[in-house]
Amino acid sequence: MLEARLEQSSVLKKVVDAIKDLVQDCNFDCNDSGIQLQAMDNSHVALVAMHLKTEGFALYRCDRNIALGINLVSLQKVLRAAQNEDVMTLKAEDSPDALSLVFENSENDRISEYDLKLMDIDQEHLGIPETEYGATVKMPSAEFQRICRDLSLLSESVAIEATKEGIKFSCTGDIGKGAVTLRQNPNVEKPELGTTIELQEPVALTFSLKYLVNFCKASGLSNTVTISLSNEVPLLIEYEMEHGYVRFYLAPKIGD
Amino acid sequence: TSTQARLNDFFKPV
Repeated sequence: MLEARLEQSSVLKKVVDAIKDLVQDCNFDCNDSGIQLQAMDNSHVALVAMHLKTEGFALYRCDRNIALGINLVSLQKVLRAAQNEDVMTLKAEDSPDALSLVFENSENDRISEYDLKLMDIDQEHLGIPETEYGATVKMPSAEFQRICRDLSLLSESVAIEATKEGIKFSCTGDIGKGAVTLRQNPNVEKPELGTTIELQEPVALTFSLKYLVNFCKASGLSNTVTISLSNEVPLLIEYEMEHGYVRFYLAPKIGD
Repeated sequence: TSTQARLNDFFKPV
């Protein structure tokens, strides 16, 4: 059986908020490393991989691997009933047909109990190879969100070029073109406001801005975002949490 | 014009 307690319901609420517009039905795989999820959007262009590690739970017990088939819209309806500061306890039997969610407020004078029906989701699981990326860029998540939003008003694609000078986002559309260049600037006082680039080799790839804007819904999970690029491979965008992460992979647009 | 690749071109099912 599974019994997992989060001190703050906001952890799960924010994760579901971040991915619910990209994927609808997914398996939350519970095992001794914590709760993991991997799902692709309908067009198989983007993939989200999430991991809430065991250390992030006030209490975590999972006797055997359990796959919780969940519709994220339904889960979000139940999570709306949890206040951010409520303690949340998830419980499920082995091969469960429902997930029990209990929310307790900090004054300990309100306890809410919900059961969410589970689904049988037969989803192909993709093997994501360990990759040495040509360029790894760390920047403020708000900065990346602003760039994607601004450029998505001009075009549906963005060319991303990483060189030793910096990272350049450029696009061309019907009304004109635009480009944003961020130079390496490891802000020493406030590192989370800096932009750092590790470059193994220069890279240049084109991606759909619609997906990048969607991924940026996860900006609330972390002040910084790490963007990993290599020529001819999917882009990796990672939002690190204290005890876990949400990662997005996006296939590039090929040929010009 | 560029064409949108799919992840199945890069990641194999396990």
